[in-house]
Amino acid sequence: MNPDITKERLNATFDVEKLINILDGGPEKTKRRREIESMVLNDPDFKEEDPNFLSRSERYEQAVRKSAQMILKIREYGIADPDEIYHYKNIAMGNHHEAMGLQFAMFLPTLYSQCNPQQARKWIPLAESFRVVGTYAQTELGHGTHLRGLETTATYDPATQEFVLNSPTISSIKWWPGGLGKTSNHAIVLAQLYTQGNCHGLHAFIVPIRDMDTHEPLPGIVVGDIGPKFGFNEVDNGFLKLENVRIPRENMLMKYAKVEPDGTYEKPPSSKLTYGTMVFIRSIIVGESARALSKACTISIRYSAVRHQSEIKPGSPEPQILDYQTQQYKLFPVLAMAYAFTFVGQYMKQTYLRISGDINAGDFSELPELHALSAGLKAFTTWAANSAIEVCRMSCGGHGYSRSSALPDIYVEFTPTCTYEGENTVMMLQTARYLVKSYKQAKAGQRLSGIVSYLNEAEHRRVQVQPV
Amino acid sequence: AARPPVVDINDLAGLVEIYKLRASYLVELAAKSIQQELQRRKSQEDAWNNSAIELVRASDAHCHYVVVKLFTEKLGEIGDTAIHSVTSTLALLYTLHGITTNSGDFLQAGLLTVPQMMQISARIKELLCQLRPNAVALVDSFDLHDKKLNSVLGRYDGNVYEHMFDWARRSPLNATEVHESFHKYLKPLRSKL
Repeated sequence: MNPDITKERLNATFDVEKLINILDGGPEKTKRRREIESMVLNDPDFKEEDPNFLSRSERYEQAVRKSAQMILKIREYGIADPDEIYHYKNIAMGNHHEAMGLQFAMFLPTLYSQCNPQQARKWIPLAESFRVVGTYAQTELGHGTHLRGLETTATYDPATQEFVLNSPTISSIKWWPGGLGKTSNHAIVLAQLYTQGNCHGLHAFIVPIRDMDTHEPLPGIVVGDIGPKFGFNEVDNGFLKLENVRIPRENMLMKYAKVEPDGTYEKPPSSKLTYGTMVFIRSIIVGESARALSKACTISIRYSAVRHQSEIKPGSPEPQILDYQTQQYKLFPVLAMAYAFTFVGQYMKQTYLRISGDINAGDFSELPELHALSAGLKAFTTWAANSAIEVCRMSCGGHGYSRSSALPDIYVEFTPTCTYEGENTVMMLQTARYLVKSYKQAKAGQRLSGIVSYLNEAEHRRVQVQPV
Repeated sequence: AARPPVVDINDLAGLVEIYKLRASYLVELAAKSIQQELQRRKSQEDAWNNSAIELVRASDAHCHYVVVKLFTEKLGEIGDTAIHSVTSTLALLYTLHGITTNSGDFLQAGLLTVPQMMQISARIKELLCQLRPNAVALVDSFDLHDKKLNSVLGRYDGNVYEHMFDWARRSPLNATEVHESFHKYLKPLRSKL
């Protein structure tokens, strides 16, 4: 053990184990998390080559191998709790993402929430047995957060009771979905629904894209990897071009919206139904900000404790760089932010779990505020964490530039959170829409509830502050 | 001009309050910007787009307020005295640092004065010294296993340099003492010069 870092730990004024328990949510949670992590740490199947020393193709292959092993082992151990699955995967994947991430994060959850009973009976067993490996294809080459702008079309043909899917332009090619390039054999494709000559907006369709045995692309399907990226080397983010691909009517997800055999369209009961999923994913991203920050400042603060550099008093030994005020001023606010975002992440998750029961019971009353808050906090925390990780990397000097530090990996794997699941500026403007609406209600004398109720006070405060 | 509310820069609850006032101030600014655009006969959409900068700032301030509020509330749940003390220091640093990095908002809204800003900067320096003894313990509390961190610089045992050297020696470029490019290009180059 390095003597400097030993000395640092002896100086602590609190019990580290107790704080670990608080961050985990209790001693039992800590114990269980460590049990799960040790399952991976002691498992020879997860021995791997350092990804930094592998080619892109080798990295993808290693990630697919690990994904396949994780699936088997998680079942073998009977790990079912989402948090525990997360701990298992997190330690197995290290700083990198899972090749089949979207199967779990988007494809399966969408089947669970949007299949009607018949569809559920057919697709869920196939997906859970990995006969069907799926992804979620929404974003297009030329279109992203603005869903109404998506161009992919699904036109209903009553004569054959099929939908015909097309990518009418280059900008409509699906682009980015993880696992789409080489891994998946199905995709849930979001397309503008046309039936009886009318467009009914975006709907979800299950589209087979590769043969389930040969894995060859099916007729009318042009699919592949979008090429090397800043990071996400383990993931085959892909492109998908649809050329008159026909799928049966039953492949449109019909738990809410429906198309009858004759082409009649039936609207979903509420447009807010997809809000719940968005709020859930964005709440998870807030937690990701905290985790990325905690990694970055662990690395930079421990390194700053063992590195000695130049001098504060002439002739005296080189001090630890953590003793320089400038180094503290770089790193300690980031450390404080990591804690702040950890607690916010816990709050968002608890709040979502608390009201998701209401959502399922059809009570959407709290959803607008939570939707606005989760959008804003996703943007706020990911932007702040993104630049803070760079501060940590820079504070390690040249060694922060080496991949051995893991800081470049942490940065490139985290920075996409600023753009996916809603580009941050758009997220901020979504929150602003809610704030301005609330402000107007307050000005009209309406009592606001929830976290924006302070806008009522603002009205009151201004009266106080102005001299009469 | 309005007198700024009296603020004790060590009182987290009071600081949360001025974050809230900053948020409401910026929301009001954004709403007024839209109003002015509408009075200039702009459409609702154009008025909104021409106020987007204020709108993003308002959202940012709202979220910042939520974060400091939740952080402060979390402290109330921490029973252990020593941990309460160190996390309170973190919360105060986060809150004051947020004020100094957004000082324009707080000054423009009349929530703080320049002398108060100076006090806050001095207080931040004190908090850095207060945190210094616990810095490593605070990152240890994230309990990140070396395998999860996968970082030579951030190893738990702090033995950075020897492991950095080991790591470098495993680089594929070092698979042979002499890389094949020497024989293919550098050596022939000499014979041509």
